[in-house]
Amino acid sequence: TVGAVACDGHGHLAAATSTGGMTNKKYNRIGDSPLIGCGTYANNNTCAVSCTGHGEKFIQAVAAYDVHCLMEYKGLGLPEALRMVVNEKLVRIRGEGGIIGVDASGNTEMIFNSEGMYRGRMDASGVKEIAIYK
Amino acid sequence: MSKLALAIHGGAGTILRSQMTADKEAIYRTALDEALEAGYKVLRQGGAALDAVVAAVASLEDCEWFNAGKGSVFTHQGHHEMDAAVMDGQTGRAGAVAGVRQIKNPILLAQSIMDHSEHILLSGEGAMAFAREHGLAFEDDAYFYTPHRYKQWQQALLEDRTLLDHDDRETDSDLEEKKFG
Repeated sequence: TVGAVACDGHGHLAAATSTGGMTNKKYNRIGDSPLIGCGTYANNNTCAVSCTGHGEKFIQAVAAYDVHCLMEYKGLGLPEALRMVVNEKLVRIRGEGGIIGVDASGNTEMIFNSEGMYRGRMDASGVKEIAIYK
Repeated sequence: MSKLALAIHGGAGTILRSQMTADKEAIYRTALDEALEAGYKVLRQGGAALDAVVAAVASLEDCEWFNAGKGSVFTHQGHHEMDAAVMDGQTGRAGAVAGVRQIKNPILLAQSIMDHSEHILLSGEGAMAFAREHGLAFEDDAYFYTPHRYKQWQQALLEDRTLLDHDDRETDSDLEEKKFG
């Protein structure tokens, strides 16, 4: 699975996710990636997020929309909302994977609970980071 | 005050240290860098966040080492079924596609569904018909064939397992740790 989130010069947010699914899957199984609110979500008031991992668990958790809700209704910042969803809610249901996000101020966050991840980020303050975590 | 920002991911899963060679890591880093540059170029030129994320994801879809687009894994039947979604935070508009085959860039199809239909999610043959009507690029099955994905599929068939992204483990006991059956 691959994905991206962005904040543009007008403060507008967007998220995109794309995947080939799981090796050897049957029955036209689909995961969270194409399901708005599960694997992908964006709202200018809060955040844009893209998920990767064990899709069934992200569907169960309504993970992407949950990040938005924690920010909008509970007033959490993006890092805390991501931490609650990835490290608490998903962990409780043994959901492996992670989420990248950007908030309305252009702050990016990436959080994973799996063993490996590929990621990158770039912003107007000069940050450019590419990392492969093992 | 908002600042231009872009973040990307190339999936999650297991990367065994023993199997991540310097050459392979360099390939991944280059692909991630190209995707970042493709997306950020849109932002730098005053483009919309929506177009930036689509550009970044399309770049990753074109790399055989990520599980999307060209690098998609094999299904049980030996096909490549792809899913994608895009959402605009300004308007709440969204487009998504599920279970499509032979579409070169599913993220472009998701964007086209968002822009040119009254629907949000199209799937399977219907989504592919929509893609043909709107001029999306198709590729034959050979485009999506990669030796490492084929090897993963054969091993998964042997073990009757489904595997998450990037799971390059090759032994029965390794696969046992990753079954989601």
